[in-house]
Amino acid sequence: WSASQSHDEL
Amino acid sequence: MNIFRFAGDMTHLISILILLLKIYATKSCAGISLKTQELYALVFLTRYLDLFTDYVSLYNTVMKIVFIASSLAIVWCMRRHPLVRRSYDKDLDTFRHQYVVLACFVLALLLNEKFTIQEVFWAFSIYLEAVAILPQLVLLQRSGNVDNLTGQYVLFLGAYRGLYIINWIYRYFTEDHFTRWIACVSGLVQTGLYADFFYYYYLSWKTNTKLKLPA
Repeated sequence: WSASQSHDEL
Repeated sequence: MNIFRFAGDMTHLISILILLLKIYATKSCAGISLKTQELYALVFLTRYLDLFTDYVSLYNTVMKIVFIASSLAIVWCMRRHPLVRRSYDKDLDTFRHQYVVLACFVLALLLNEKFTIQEVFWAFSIYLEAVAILPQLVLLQRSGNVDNLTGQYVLFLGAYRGLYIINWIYRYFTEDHFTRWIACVSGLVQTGLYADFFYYYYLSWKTNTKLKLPA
């Protein structure tokens, strides 16, 4: 689960 | 992180703090829909499954914990607190939210970014957040008048969604790979739901009368 693909918003 | 998103998170936090303050200060939850609060708690619990597995930033982690804790605290107060629970108008809060939960889950199974547990639950939480305000709006219509704090609560929630939509537009133009259709479409639907409330809120503010929603 790479950070780029993760949901970086709340 | 851009200013629109940060402002959106802050207005979202303020809306929750307004509710907590109102319940704590007045020891009453009259005019607040428990179902909406339960849906929001479910939204945060299903959206932040990656809380421990995927670290984006300290800010994100702290905010996720704050949102989960505050939404559970509100639900706990309305269900368990001996004083607060008495003022919950059960017979007005009759929106059958279980159907909404089911519909959102089925939609999340069909429409998601990747068919994994985490992604399906993320999509579910996005759809659920779009409709979570419905029981609250129905309750406000039933009870006819909207007291100040509850009105401000919905107002800040609407501001949070509006700022997030501006944030997505901003990111779309400034970041090449940014696409977030599920959140964008669902966010637009959610903001649309608020639009009618905003209209009546603006009218009541302009005519300086108590906010009356059409029955």
